[in-house]
Amino acid sequence: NSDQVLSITPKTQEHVDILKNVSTQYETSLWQPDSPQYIQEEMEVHLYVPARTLNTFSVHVCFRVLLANAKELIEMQTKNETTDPR
Amino acid sequence: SSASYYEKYHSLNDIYFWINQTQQDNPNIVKVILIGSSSEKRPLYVLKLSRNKGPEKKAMWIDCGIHAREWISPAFCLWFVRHSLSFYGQNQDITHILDNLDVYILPVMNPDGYEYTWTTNRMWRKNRSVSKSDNCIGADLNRNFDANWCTEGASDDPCSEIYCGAFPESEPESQSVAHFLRSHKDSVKLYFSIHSYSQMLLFPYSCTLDEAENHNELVSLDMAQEAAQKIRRYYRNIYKYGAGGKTIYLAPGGSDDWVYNLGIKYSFTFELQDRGRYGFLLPPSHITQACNEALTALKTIARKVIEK
Repeated sequence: NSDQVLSITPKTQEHVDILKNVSTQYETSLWQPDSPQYIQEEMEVHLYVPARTLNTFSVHVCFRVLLANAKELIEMQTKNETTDPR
Repeated sequence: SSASYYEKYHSLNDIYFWINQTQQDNPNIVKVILIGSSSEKRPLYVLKLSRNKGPEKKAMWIDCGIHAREWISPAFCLWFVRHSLSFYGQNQDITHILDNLDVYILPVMNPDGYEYTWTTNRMWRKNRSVSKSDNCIGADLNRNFDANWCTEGASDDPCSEIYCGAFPESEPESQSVAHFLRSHKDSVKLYFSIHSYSQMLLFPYSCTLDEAENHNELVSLDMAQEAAQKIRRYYRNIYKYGAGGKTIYLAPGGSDDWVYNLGIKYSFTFELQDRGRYGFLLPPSHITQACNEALTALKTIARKVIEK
Protein backbone atom coordinates (compact mmCIF):
# COMPACT_ATOMS: atom_id res chain seq x y z
CA ASN A 1 0.00 0.00 0.00
CA SER A 2 2.97 2.33 -0.08
CA ASP A 3 5.53 3.53 -2.53
CA GLN A 4 8.79 1.65 -2.11
CA VAL A 5 12.44 2.07 -2.96
CA LEU A 6 14.16 -1.09 -4.17
CA SER A 7 17.84 -1.89 -4.39
CA ILE A 8 18.70 -4.17 -7.28
CA THR A 9 22.11 -5.31 -8.47
CA PRO A 10 21.96 -6.73 -12.00
CA LYS A 11 24.19 -9.75 -12.44
CA THR A 12 23.79 -10.34 -16.17
CA GLN A 13 23.23 -8.31 -19.30
CA GLU A 14 19.66 -9.62 -19.30
CA HIS A 15 19.13 -8.11 -15.84
CA VAL A 16 20.61 -4.85 -17.09
CA ASP A 17 18.18 -4.82 -20.01
CA ILE A 18 15.22 -5.59 -17.74
CA LEU A 19 16.16 -2.76 -15.39
CA LYS A 20 16.65 -0.30 -18.23
CA ASN A 21 13.24 -1.26 -19.52
CA VAL A 22 11.52 -1.04 -16.14
CA SER A 23 13.06 2.32 -15.32
CA THR A 24 12.02 3.86 -18.62
CA GLN A 25 8.68 2.19 -19.46
CA TYR A 26 6.94 2.21 -16.08
CA GLU A 27 5.98 4.94 -13.61
CA THR A 28 9.19 4.48 -11.68
CA SER A 29 11.95 6.91 -10.77
CA LEU A 30 15.56 5.96 -10.97
CA TRP A 31 17.36 7.22 -7.88
CA GLN A 32 20.73 5.75 -8.71
CA PRO A 33 22.33 6.01 -11.21
CA ASP A 34 21.11 9.30 -12.71
CA SER A 35 19.93 7.70 -15.94
CA PRO A 36 19.21 4.17 -17.30
CA GLN A 37 22.12 4.58 -19.72
CA TYR A 38 24.55 4.22 -16.81
CA ILE A 39 23.11 0.89 -15.59
CA GLN A 40 25.59 -1.95 -15.90
CA GLU A 41 26.31 -5.35 -14.40
CA GLU A 42 27.20 -5.38 -10.69
CA MET A 43 26.14 -1.75 -10.24
CA GLU A 44 23.69 -1.21 -7.38
CA VAL A 45 20.53 0.38 -8.75
CA HIS A 46 18.02 2.22 -6.55
CA LEU A 47 14.53 2.38 -7.99
CA TYR A 48 11.54 4.25 -6.60
CA VAL A 49 8.33 2.40 -7.40
CA PRO A 50 4.88 3.90 -6.69
CA ALA A 51 2.35 1.63 -4.98
CA ARG A 52 0.08 1.49 -8.02
CA THR A 53 2.98 0.26 -10.15
CA LEU A 54 4.22 -2.23 -7.53
CA ASN A 55 0.99 -4.15 -7.96
CA THR A 56 1.32 -4.49 -11.69
CA PHE A 57 4.85 -5.57 -12.46
CA SER A 58 7.35 -8.09 -11.29
CA VAL A 59 11.03 -8.30 -12.15
CA HIS A 60 12.72 -11.65 -12.04
CA VAL A 61 15.81 -10.21 -10.47
CA CYS A 62 16.75 -10.36 -6.77
CA PHE A 63 16.13 -7.15 -4.93
CA ARG A 64 15.89 -5.79 -1.40
CA VAL A 65 13.59 -3.12 -0.10
CA LEU A 66 15.52 -0.04 0.96
CA LEU A 67 12.47 1.92 1.97
CA ALA A 68 9.04 0.39 2.53
CA ASN A 69 7.23 3.52 3.60
CA ALA A 70 8.23 6.18 1.08
CA LYS A 71 4.77 7.72 0.98
CA GLU A 72 4.68 8.25 4.74
CA LEU A 73 8.11 9.90 4.60
CA ILE A 74 6.93 12.33 1.94
CA GLU A 75 3.86 13.22 4.00
CA MET A 76 6.03 13.72 7.05
CA GLN A 77 8.35 16.06 5.17
CA THR A 78 5.64 18.23 3.67
CA LYS A 79 3.57 18.44 6.84
CA ASN A 80 2.36 21.99 7.37
CA GLU A 81 3.12 22.78 10.99
CA THR A 82 1.02 25.69 12.13
CA THR A 83 2.80 25.60 15.49
CA ASP A 84 6.08 26.71 13.88
CA PRO A 85 7.03 29.81 15.87
CA ARG A 86 8.07 31.66 12.74
CA SER B 1 14.03 32.09 13.62
CA SER B 2 14.16 29.21 16.02
CA ALA B 3 16.82 26.53 15.63
CA SER B 4 14.14 24.00 14.76
CA TYR B 5 13.35 25.98 11.60
CA TYR B 6 16.58 24.61 10.14
CA GLU B 7 15.72 21.03 11.02
CA LYS B 8 12.80 20.91 8.60
CA TYR B 9 12.33 21.16 4.86
CA HIS B 10 10.64 24.27 3.54
CA SER B 11 8.49 25.18 0.58
CA LEU B 12 9.89 27.59 -2.00
CA ASN B 13 7.72 30.45 -0.75
CA ASP B 14 9.00 29.85 2.76
CA ILE B 15 12.59 30.01 1.50
CA TYR B 16 11.92 33.27 -0.36
CA PHE B 17 10.39 34.64 2.86
CA TRP B 18 13.46 33.45 4.79
CA ILE B 19 15.84 35.17 2.33
CA ASN B 20 14.01 38.46 2.76
CA GLN B 21 13.80 38.11 6.55
CA THR B 22 17.49 37.19 6.84
CA GLN B 23 18.48 40.35 4.98
CA GLN B 24 16.18 42.51 7.08
CA ASP B 25 17.50 41.03 10.32
CA ASN B 26 21.16 41.42 9.30
CA PRO B 27 21.36 44.52 7.08
CA ASN B 28 25.05 45.14 7.75
CA ILE B 29 26.18 41.67 6.82
CA VAL B 30 23.69 40.24 4.34
CA LYS B 31 22.96 41.62 0.91
CA VAL B 32 20.50 39.97 -1.49
CA ILE B 33 21.50 39.98 -5.16
CA LEU B 34 19.07 39.07 -7.93
CA ILE B 35 21.22 37.24 -10.51
CA GLY B 36 18.46 36.25 -12.94
CA SER B 37 15.28 34.28 -13.17
CA SER B 38 14.21 30.71 -13.90
CA SER B 39 12.40 29.31 -16.93
CA GLU B 40 9.07 30.02 -15.25
CA LYS B 41 10.34 33.47 -14.22
CA ARG B 42 10.96 32.83 -10.55
CA PRO B 43 13.76 34.96 -9.11
CA LEU B 44 17.23 33.56 -8.49
CA TYR B 45 18.49 35.22 -5.32
CA VAL B 46 22.07 35.09 -4.07
CA LEU B 47 22.88 36.04 -0.50
CA LYS B 48 26.20 37.82 -0.08
CA LEU B 49 27.68 37.55 3.40
CA SER B 50 30.33 40.18 3.99
CA ARG B 51 31.67 40.96 7.45
CA ASN B 52 33.90 43.92 6.76
CA LYS B 53 33.31 46.99 4.69
CA GLY B 54 36.11 48.19 2.48
CA PRO B 55 37.81 46.81 -0.60
CA GLU B 56 36.36 43.68 -2.21
CA LYS B 57 37.72 40.56 -0.61
CA LYS B 58 38.34 37.21 -2.22
CA ALA B 59 35.18 35.18 -2.25
CA MET B 60 33.64 31.74 -1.96
CA TRP B 61 30.53 30.60 -3.83
CA ILE B 62 28.04 27.95 -2.68
CA ASP B 63 25.07 26.83 -4.75
CA CYS B 64 22.34 24.47 -3.63
CA GLY B 65 19.37 22.81 -5.25
CA ILE B 66 20.53 22.29 -8.83
CA HIS B 67 18.52 19.07 -8.82
CA ALA B 68 14.95 19.57 -7.66
CA ARG B 69 14.45 16.41 -5.60
CA GLU B 70 17.65 16.79 -3.55
CA TRP B 71 15.93 18.60 -0.70
CA ILE B 72 18.81 18.33 1.74
CA SER B 73 20.81 20.64 -0.53
CA PRO B 74 18.78 23.88 -0.03
CA ALA B 75 18.45 22.86 3.63
CA PHE B 76 22.27 22.96 3.81
CA CYS B 77 22.47 26.44 2.29
CA LEU B 78 20.04 27.74 4.93
CA TRP B 79 22.02 25.90 7.60
CA PHE B 80 25.27 27.46 6.43
CA VAL B 81 23.85 30.98 6.55
CA ARG B 82 22.43 30.48 10.01
CA HIS B 83 25.77 29.04 11.20
CA SER B 84 27.66 31.98 9.71
CA LEU B 85 25.37 34.56 11.30
CA SER B 86 25.03 32.85 14.68
CA PHE B 87 28.56 31.66 15.32
CA TYR B 88 30.75 34.42 13.91
CA GLY B 89 33.03 35.42 16.78
CA GLN B 90 32.35 32.17 18.62
CA ASN B 91 33.45 29.46 16.21
CA GLN B 92 37.06 29.86 15.10
CA ASP B 93 36.63 28.35 11.66
CA ILE B 94 33.64 30.37 10.51
CA THR B 95 35.13 33.55 12.02
CA HIS B 96 38.36 32.99 10.10
CA ILE B 97 36.50 32.25 6.89
CA LEU B 98 34.25 35.33 7.08
CA ASP B 99 37.17 37.55 8.09
CA ASN B 100 38.98 36.54 4.93
CA LEU B 101 36.30 35.79 2.37
CA ASP B 102 32.99 37.16 1.17
CA VAL B 103 30.52 34.36 0.69
CA TYR B 104 27.93 34.12 -2.09
CA ILE B 105 25.13 31.64 -1.43
CA LEU B 106 22.47 30.59 -3.94
CA PRO B 107 19.96 28.63 -1.82
CA VAL B 108 17.81 27.29 -4.68
CA MET B 109 19.32 27.21 -8.14
CA ASN B 110 16.33 25.35 -9.63
CA PRO B 111 13.28 27.00 -8.06
CA ASP B 112 10.80 25.74 -10.68
CA GLY B 113 11.88 22.16 -10.15
CA TYR B 114 11.88 22.57 -6.37
CA GLU B 115 8.34 23.95 -6.44
CA TYR B 116 7.29 21.06 -8.69
CA THR B 117 8.62 18.50 -6.20
CA TRP B 118 6.51 20.12 -3.48
CA THR B 119 3.32 20.30 -5.47
CA THR B 120 3.26 17.62 -8.14
CA ASN B 121 6.08 15.09 -8.39
CA ARG B 122 8.42 14.59 -5.43
CA MET B 123 10.94 12.75 -7.65
CA TRP B 124 11.43 15.46 -10.29
CA ARG B 125 15.11 16.16 -11.03
CA LYS B 126 15.45 18.67 -13.89
CA ASN B 127 14.30 22.25 -14.34
CA ARG B 128 10.91 22.96 -15.95
CA SER B 129 11.81 24.50 -19.29
CA VAL B 130 9.66 23.60 -22.26
CA SER B 131 11.43 22.04 -25.21
CA LYS B 132 10.20 23.51 -28.50
CA SER B 133 10.58 20.32 -30.47
CA ASP B 134 9.21 17.84 -27.98
CA ASN B 135 6.56 17.26 -25.36
CA CYS B 136 9.14 16.53 -22.70
CA ILE B 137 9.92 19.06 -20.00
CA GLY B 138 13.18 20.08 -18.37
CA ALA B 139 16.91 19.95 -18.81
CA ASP B 140 19.48 18.66 -16.33
CA LEU B 141 21.16 21.88 -15.19
CA ASN B 142 24.25 19.90 -14.21
CA ARG B 143 24.66 18.78 -17.82
CA ASN B 144 24.01 22.25 -19.28
CA PHE B 145 27.33 24.01 -18.56
CA ASP B 146 30.00 24.40 -21.19
CA ALA B 147 32.38 21.63 -20.14
CA ASN B 148 32.61 18.95 -22.83
CA TRP B 149 28.91 19.71 -23.22
CA CYS B 150 26.64 16.82 -24.24
CA THR B 151 29.38 14.27 -24.81
CA GLU B 152 29.41 10.76 -23.30
CA GLY B 153 27.44 10.73 -20.04
CA ALA B 154 24.76 13.20 -21.12
CA SER B 155 21.80 12.87 -23.45
CA ASP B 156 20.43 14.99 -26.28
CA ASP B 157 16.99 13.44 -25.75
CA PRO B 158 14.70 16.02 -24.04
CA CYS B 159 12.87 13.18 -22.30
CA SER B 160 16.03 11.92 -20.58
CA GLU B 161 16.82 12.70 -16.95
CA ILE B 162 20.29 13.79 -18.10
CA TYR B 163 19.18 15.94 -21.05
CA CYS B 164 21.92 18.47 -21.69
CA GLY B 165 19.64 21.20 -23.11
CA ALA B 166 19.56 22.70 -26.60
CA PHE B 167 23.02 24.27 -26.29
CA PRO B 168 25.47 25.13 -23.49
CA GLU B 169 23.81 27.52 -21.00
CA SER B 170 20.50 27.21 -22.86
CA GLU B 171 18.73 27.21 -19.49
CA PRO B 172 18.26 30.56 -17.77
CA GLU B 173 19.26 29.09 -14.40
CA SER B 174 22.68 27.87 -15.56
CA GLN B 175 23.16 30.96 -17.72
CA SER B 176 22.51 33.26 -14.74
CA VAL B 177 25.01 31.41 -12.56
CA ALA B 178 27.60 31.30 -15.34
CA HIS B 179 27.14 35.00 -16.06
CA PHE B 180 27.56 35.92 -12.39
CA LEU B 181 30.66 33.77 -11.94
CA ARG B 182 32.22 35.02 -15.17
CA SER B 183 31.82 38.58 -13.95
CA HIS B 184 33.25 37.71 -10.51
CA LYS B 185 35.96 35.29 -11.60
CA ASP B 186 38.76 37.48 -10.31
CA SER B 187 37.42 37.45 -6.76
CA VAL B 188 35.82 33.99 -6.46
CA LYS B 189 38.55 31.53 -5.51
CA LEU B 190 36.53 28.68 -4.13
CA TYR B 191 33.38 27.01 -5.46
CA PHE B 192 31.03 24.50 -3.84
CA SER B 193 27.98 22.87 -5.39
CA ILE B 194 25.82 20.94 -2.95
CA HIS B 195 23.97 17.81 -4.05
CA SER B 196 22.70 14.56 -2.61
CA TYR B 197 22.98 11.61 -2.17
CA SER B 198 25.81 9.04 -1.73
CA GLN B 199 28.20 10.87 0.61
CA MET B 200 31.02 12.03 -1.61
CA LEU B 201 33.43 14.94 -1.87
CA LEU B 202 34.09 15.34 -5.58
CA PHE B 203 36.25 17.62 -7.66
CA PRO B 204 37.05 17.99 -11.39
CA TYR B 205 36.90 16.37 -13.72
CA SER B 206 33.53 14.71 -14.25
CA CYS B 207 33.42 15.47 -17.97
CA THR B 208 36.56 13.48 -18.74
CA LEU B 209 38.65 10.81 -17.11
CA ASP B 210 41.68 13.10 -17.36
CA GLU B 211 43.04 14.47 -14.11
CA ALA B 212 42.80 18.15 -13.26
CA GLU B 213 46.05 20.08 -13.31
CA ASN B 214 46.09 20.36 -9.50
CA HIS B 215 44.55 16.91 -8.91
CA ASN B 216 47.15 15.94 -6.34
CA GLU B 217 46.53 19.11 -4.38
CA LEU B 218 42.73 18.65 -4.40
CA VAL B 219 42.92 15.05 -3.30
CA SER B 220 45.71 15.59 -0.81
CA LEU B 221 45.84 15.30 2.93
CA ASP B 222 44.92 18.93 3.47
CA MET B 223 41.92 19.08 1.11
CA ALA B 224 39.36 16.37 0.23
CA GLN B 225 41.11 13.65 2.17
CA GLU B 226 41.42 15.77 5.31
CA ALA B 227 37.76 16.81 4.99
CA ALA B 228 36.62 13.19 4.69
CA GLN B 229 38.82 12.19 7.64
CA LYS B 230 37.27 14.88 9.81
CA ILE B 231 33.76 13.71 8.94
CA ARG B 232 34.81 10.20 9.87
CA ARG B 233 36.43 11.33 13.13
CA TYR B 234 33.70 13.69 14.33
CA TYR B 235 30.58 12.07 12.91
CA ARG B 236 31.64 8.44 12.34
CA ASN B 237 30.44 8.60 8.78
CA ILE B 238 32.29 7.60 5.64
CA TYR B 239 32.54 9.96 2.66
CA LYS B 240 34.32 8.87 -0.50
CA TYR B 241 36.39 11.50 -2.28
CA GLY B 242 37.97 11.86 -5.70
CA ALA B 243 37.54 13.17 -9.21
CA GLY B 244 33.90 12.89 -10.34
CA GLY B 245 34.49 10.96 -13.57
CA LYS B 246 36.60 8.28 -11.95
CA THR B 247 34.66 8.10 -8.68
CA ILE B 248 31.17 7.82 -10.23
CA TYR B 249 30.96 7.98 -14.01
CA LEU B 250 31.38 10.45 -16.84
CA ALA B 251 28.99 13.38 -16.49
CA PRO B 252 29.82 16.25 -18.86
CA GLY B 253 28.39 19.76 -18.60
CA GLY B 254 28.67 20.01 -14.82
CA SER B 255 28.99 23.33 -13.05
CA ASP B 256 32.09 22.33 -11.08
CA ASP B 257 34.07 21.42 -14.22
CA TRP B 258 32.99 24.60 -15.99
CA VAL B 259 33.98 26.70 -12.98
CA TYR B 260 37.34 24.96 -12.85
CA ASN B 261 37.99 25.64 -16.53
CA LEU B 262 37.00 29.27 -15.92
CA GLY B 263 40.02 29.52 -13.62
CA ILE B 264 38.54 28.86 -10.17
CA LYS B 265 40.94 26.10 -9.24
CA TYR B 266 39.30 25.04 -6.00
CA SER B 267 36.00 23.62 -7.20
CA PHE B 268 34.07 20.95 -5.29
CA THR B 269 30.79 19.10 -5.49
CA PHE B 270 29.47 17.57 -2.28
CA GLU B 271 27.01 14.70 -2.31
CA LEU B 272 25.40 14.75 1.12
CA GLN B 273 23.75 11.95 3.15
CA ASP B 274 22.82 9.22 2.87
CA ARG B 275 24.12 6.22 0.95
CA GLY B 276 20.79 5.06 -0.38
CA ARG B 277 18.43 3.99 2.38
CA TYR B 278 16.55 7.27 2.41
CA GLY B 279 18.16 8.83 -0.64
CA PHE B 280 16.19 11.89 -1.71
CA LEU B 281 13.73 11.29 1.13
CA LEU B 282 16.23 11.89 3.92
CA PRO B 283 14.04 12.42 7.03
CA PRO B 284 14.11 15.82 8.76
CA SER B 285 15.63 14.15 11.82
CA HIS B 286 18.80 13.56 9.74
CA ILE B 287 19.16 17.16 8.56
CA THR B 288 21.33 18.19 11.51
CA GLN B 289 23.99 15.56 11.00
CA ALA B 290 23.92 15.81 7.21
CA CYS B 291 24.50 19.57 7.39
CA ASN B 292 27.05 19.47 10.18
CA GLU B 293 29.28 16.97 8.43
CA ALA B 294 29.09 18.91 5.15
CA LEU B 295 29.85 22.08 7.07
CA THR B 296 32.91 20.43 8.60
CA ALA B 297 34.18 19.46 5.16
CA LEU B 298 33.46 22.88 3.69
CA LYS B 299 35.21 24.71 6.54
CA THR B 300 38.23 22.39 6.34
CA ILE B 301 38.67 23.06 2.64
CA ALA B 302 37.93 26.79 2.90
CA ARG B 303 40.58 27.27 5.62
CA LYS B 304 43.15 25.51 3.48
CA VAL B 305 42.33 27.65 0.47
CA ILE B 306 42.65 30.82 2.56
CA GLU B 307 46.11 29.64 3.70
CA LYS B 308 47.15 28.98 0.12
